[in-house]
Amino acid sequence: PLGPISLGQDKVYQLRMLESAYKHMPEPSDSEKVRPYLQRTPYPTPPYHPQHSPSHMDSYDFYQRLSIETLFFIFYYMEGTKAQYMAAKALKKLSWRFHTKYMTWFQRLEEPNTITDDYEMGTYIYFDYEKWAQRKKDGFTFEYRYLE
Amino acid sequence: LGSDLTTLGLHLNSPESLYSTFSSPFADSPSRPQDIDYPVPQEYLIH
Amino acid sequence: LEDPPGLYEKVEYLLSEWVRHFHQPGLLRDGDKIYAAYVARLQQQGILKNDDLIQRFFRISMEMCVELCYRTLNDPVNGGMSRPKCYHTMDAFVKLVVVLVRYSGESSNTLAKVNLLNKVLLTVTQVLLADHEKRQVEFHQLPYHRFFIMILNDLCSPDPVFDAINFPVLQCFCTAYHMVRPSKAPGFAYTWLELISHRVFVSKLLLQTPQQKGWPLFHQLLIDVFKFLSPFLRNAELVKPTQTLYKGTLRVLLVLLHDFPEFLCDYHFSFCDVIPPNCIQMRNLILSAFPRNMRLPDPFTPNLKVELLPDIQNAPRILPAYIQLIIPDLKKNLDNYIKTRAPVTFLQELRGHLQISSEPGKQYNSSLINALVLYVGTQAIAFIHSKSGTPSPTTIAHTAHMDIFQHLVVDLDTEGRYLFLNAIANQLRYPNSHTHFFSCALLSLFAETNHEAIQEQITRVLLERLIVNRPHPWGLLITFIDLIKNPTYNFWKHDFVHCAPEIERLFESVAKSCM
Repeated sequence: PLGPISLGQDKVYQLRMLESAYKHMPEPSDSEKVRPYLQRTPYPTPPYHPQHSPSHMDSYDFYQRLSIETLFFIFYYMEGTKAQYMAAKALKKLSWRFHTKYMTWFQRLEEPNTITDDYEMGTYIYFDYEKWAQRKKDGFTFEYRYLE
Repeated sequence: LGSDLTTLGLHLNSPESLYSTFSSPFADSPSRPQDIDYPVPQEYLIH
Repeated sequence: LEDPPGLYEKVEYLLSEWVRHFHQPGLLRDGDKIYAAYVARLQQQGILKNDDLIQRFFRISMEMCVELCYRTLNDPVNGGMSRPKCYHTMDAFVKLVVVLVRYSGESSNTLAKVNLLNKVLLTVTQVLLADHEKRQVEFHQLPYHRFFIMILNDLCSPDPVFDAINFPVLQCFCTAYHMVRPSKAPGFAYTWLELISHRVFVSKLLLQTPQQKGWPLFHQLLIDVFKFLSPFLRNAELVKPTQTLYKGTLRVLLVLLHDFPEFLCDYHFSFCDVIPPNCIQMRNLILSAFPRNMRLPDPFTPNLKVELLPDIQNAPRILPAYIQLIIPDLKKNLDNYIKTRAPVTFLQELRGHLQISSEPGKQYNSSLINALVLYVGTQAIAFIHSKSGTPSPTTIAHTAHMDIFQHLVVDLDTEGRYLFLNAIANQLRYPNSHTHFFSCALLSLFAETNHEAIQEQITRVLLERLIVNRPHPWGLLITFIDLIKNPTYNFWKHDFVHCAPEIERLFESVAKSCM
């Protein structure tokens, strides 16, 4: 039974300001660090492509089932985000190790022929970010002090 | 002023908390992991 | 006061030098060295000499970043690239503020850091309000949005220095956000709602701050947005901009309902005080909150014995204190009447205290009605418990408390009674002593009155809360189910239940869902 009330002058002004603000709403990128490598606004894909991310995609289990290349793509192209962190976790689970000096990921190919407290000498594969491929490295010394 | 609140893009039955992926009061879907700035180890900031 | 001659140029030079530093590679590696050298430069330039100059430095810097933003946004050449260009300078300025806060005073001197941050945030709010006032509908929220969100992210990232001043930092932000609340800067309202509901801000304020010290701060910010929306919501026909802000507020409340229901439980009274009575779904959302460790019995359980529920005796927490809303003079007479059930004149004068105008739709002080109803109810519960009883139609009958309610329900006009009945219905929440008492009180008013119009209005107040989309408060459901099932109330015999075919069908459908 209260019925409508007439808006006072101040509320009319506020509504006018709100309407002008409505013309340039905040965008998701306004609240996020600059993403140098991936554009923020999703690229318009054909409607028959999945338009919404799977609901459980921020679960660790989801990342574990991604391919190695996908995990490396996420790690290198989604820098500074939760996705990078989850990809790193999944890679470690798949026995890859991140070398902070060489800024890349290594995986032991076989039991190293020399192991000391500081390093392991052996054959590794590593992810070559420039070539975007895995490459083999014989006789490589994996120094522990550079591990994160 | 009633509306179906399950259509606002929030997983209201999610066992996880909603705030940690809440992207905006004006967004129709939660933030994706690649949208969330995260305190990763410095070494991960390759670029 | 005017800026000293040459200061503007000096700040411009220093800021552009900083922006260059910020964007050069290697900042991550040599950050501390670069910061220390730059701070020394500011000192050498006399910028950090006193508070006044520091404040001017930040104001001029912020104004420059804002101007650059407007020029970039308005320059058609930039097109889609204008936002990253705005971020480019603003992010650098934010980093400068963070560095200066971090390195101001000894690392243990938290006060110096907090004071500096407070000074900067208040300076930025003043720049925002001045810009909002000057540009009016041309005002753009982007530079301020970027500033607040980036500095919050930096100050809340894991860092031993900032971890030590977490709560004071949040207090600074809450003070600043309150200064630019929607009713002060409506052109900033969308961003403002985005800022206060940001995941980092919400988790720090509601979850990570010990002893719930952040709750009152967040409560104030929500009150700010409810107060801003209230007159628009009262008229129900929302234009798109208002509806967008309303929907955004609903999303924020849904996150709180899902993750922080206890916060909504504690502050429900003051939220319902500022939400207009016709904003039923938003109010239901708040009233539906219940503690996460509580399991609600299915309200449709046949012969549910509410009085036997384990939690039904517990008094819910009501924050902030509401009793001061009852003017002292009225409270004295009220206490006296509750104690002595006299004089009868008190009842006759009561409406006069509640009525504030004769203008339809604005006749009553609804806050006072809400506070009065809650206060009388809590006194009644205490009285019943003192007799080791529990609320029931018999234990609450013929008491001073019900005298007051029965008098008001008859003495008030339709508008006043609507507010009064809403004040009671707003207490129908999860199982607790208030829900129990007010459910009994409402049904008792229905049973005791011989005015069919009053019974109809009680039914309307309950029904309008039930026919909106979910969620529905547990206490509302059990009250309505009792009303339509309990033969004491003779519900189905009333004419208003059959006043029109669609109303009859509505009751039957609600009754069927209840059965």
